[in-house]
Amino acid sequence: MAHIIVTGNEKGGSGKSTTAMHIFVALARAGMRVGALDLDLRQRTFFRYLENREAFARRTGQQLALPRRIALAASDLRDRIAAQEEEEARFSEAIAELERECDFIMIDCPGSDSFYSQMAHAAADTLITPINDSLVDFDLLARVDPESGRVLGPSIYSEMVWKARQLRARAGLRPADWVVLRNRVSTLHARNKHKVGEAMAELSRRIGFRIVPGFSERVIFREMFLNGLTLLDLKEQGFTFSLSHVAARQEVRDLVRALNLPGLEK
Amino acid sequence: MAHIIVTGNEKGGSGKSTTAMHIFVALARAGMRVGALDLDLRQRTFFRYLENREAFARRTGQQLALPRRIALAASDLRDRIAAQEEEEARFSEAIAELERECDFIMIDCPGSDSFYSQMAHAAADTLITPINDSLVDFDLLARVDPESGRVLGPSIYSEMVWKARQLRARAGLRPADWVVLRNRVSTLHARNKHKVGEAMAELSRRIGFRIVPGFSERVIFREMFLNGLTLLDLKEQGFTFSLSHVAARQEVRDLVRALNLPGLEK
Ligand SMILES: Nc1ncnc2c1ncn2[C@@H]1O[C@H](COP(=O)(O)OP(=O)(O)OP(=O)(O)O)[C@@H](O)[C@H]1O
Ligand SMILES: Nc1ncnc2c1ncn2[C@@H]1O[C@H](COP(=O)(O)OP(=O)(O)OP(=O)(O)O)[C@@H](O)[C@H]1O
Ligand SMILES: [Mg+2]
Ligand SMILES: [Mg+2]
Repeated sequence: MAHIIVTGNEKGGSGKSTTAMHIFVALARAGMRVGALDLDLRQRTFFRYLENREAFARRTGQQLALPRRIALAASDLRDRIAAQEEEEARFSEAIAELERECDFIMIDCPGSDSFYSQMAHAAADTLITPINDSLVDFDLLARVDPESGRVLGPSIYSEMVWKARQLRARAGLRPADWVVLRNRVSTLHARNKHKVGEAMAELSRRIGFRIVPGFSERVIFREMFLNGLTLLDLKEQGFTFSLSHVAARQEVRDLVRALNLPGLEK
Repeated sequence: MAHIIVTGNEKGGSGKSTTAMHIFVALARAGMRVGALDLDLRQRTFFRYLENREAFARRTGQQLALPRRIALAASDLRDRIAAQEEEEARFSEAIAELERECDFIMIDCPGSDSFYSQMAHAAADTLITPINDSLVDFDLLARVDPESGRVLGPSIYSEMVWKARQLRARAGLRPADWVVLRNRVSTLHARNKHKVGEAMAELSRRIGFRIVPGFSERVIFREMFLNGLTLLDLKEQGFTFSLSHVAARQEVRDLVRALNLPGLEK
């Protein structure tokens, strides 16, 4: 039985693919066998990052950890229900295939509520939701009273997660661990961060997710995309570490530790 | 005939809704009659921003410009082709309705290639594509050679725009003005910005868009979402302007001027 980790957030650009890539590299470097699915079928940011990594390894003759990847195609049946049945079969087969040989399966979701994404949300043992430090992003988790800053009620993405939880419970699986992390956090703007932070804390109590340490806005999280490298790989690349790099590495380690994943050293 | 402005980018979180809101307010303050469609049917960030604005106006007794909005629903027909025909009818009716009384129609697209989004891309007189200062975002416009930094070929979003252009040409409409702007630009990280900038310049020549001044990463672009206000509204709100605010306002003005919209003073 592989432990399934899903990065999900219907809000675009919250950092799902970036988080998926960095968690993959952290797990691989810890000696775990990792499988991967990229459910963002058109953009494929996570798989593109991995293809760049594979190409870099070939070009430089280096060894770089890669996950066992399975590419899923959308069904092109015209009938919506028949298309979903076909996709459900493809999804289950891919999971079964990866579970044979992997300790972990990393699944990156699109910024939309596709059927594949809904299935991944139900299959997740650990669901990771990155969110920008922004009331605009927060609006997809919950509506907030403009005057009191209090949470008024869940909104579209929380409802999606809720539906997935019900499906999961009905399938007799243990509840997922839903973790939310703030991403692209600026080192400034205390007032705005405070507002988002307060609303997050209140919502976490109400709808049952826990908040884990996230990532600051750092160009190192994206500047090596073309080579498929992350800051975790830089030891072998012989780089001199800047202060920002050391801080970034700590952010990734703090996240991985906070995930409490089975089989990982503390 | 209304001039149709569309914010589009399949990449999530590039700044479509933020840009749509600020352009709307700039046009309204210039005395233009503006209509609006929000094609992100689930997230509805743009319409949520406008609903917050309407609520703020009611709460405070203030007058605040609002666009004429039409809400479009997804078709729930099971057959994909029949569903698209239904959506095509709804889209055309909404445009025809708004054209009767508006100088401009502001259409915000989702971060996915929905059928409504495809239609908007063909209907656009001005197509605005915001993009993060990131090779991860750029990957949806074009593939880049990791060693030379040269553009290898168009990718998924460029192809979507291309298809829309062909549809538009076949419908006998004048070519759209495709503008790309960089958003959430940090004041640091010259090397990464240079790489993205070079690739953008090369691609703009190859696939025919022009690059216009964009926005820096500034919390003022998002911190008033709950009240539906933008920095352009702050004059009447009696705020004291910070240096960042003055700079932000100049960024919005520079963008609007660069759009060369009909009927607007230079
Ligand atoms: N911590 C960070 N620091 C700097 N840049 C970041 C960080 N996290 C994400 N980014 C950048 O922000 C943008 C959005 O990130 P990413 O693509 O990972 O989000 P996503 O949720 O997968 O988006 P989508 O909804 O399109 O799938 C990308 O340009 C990425 O490089
Ligand atoms: N220039 C900016 N400065 C600061 N924050 C910004 C800026 N532009 C956008 N943001 C923030 O970045 C996030 C993404 O912006 P936005 O929602 O406008 O993107 P989008 O392209 O409409 O996303 P989606 O694909 O989900 O529709 C939001 O949290 C928004 O508040
Ligand atoms: Mg992604
Ligand atoms: Mg949007």
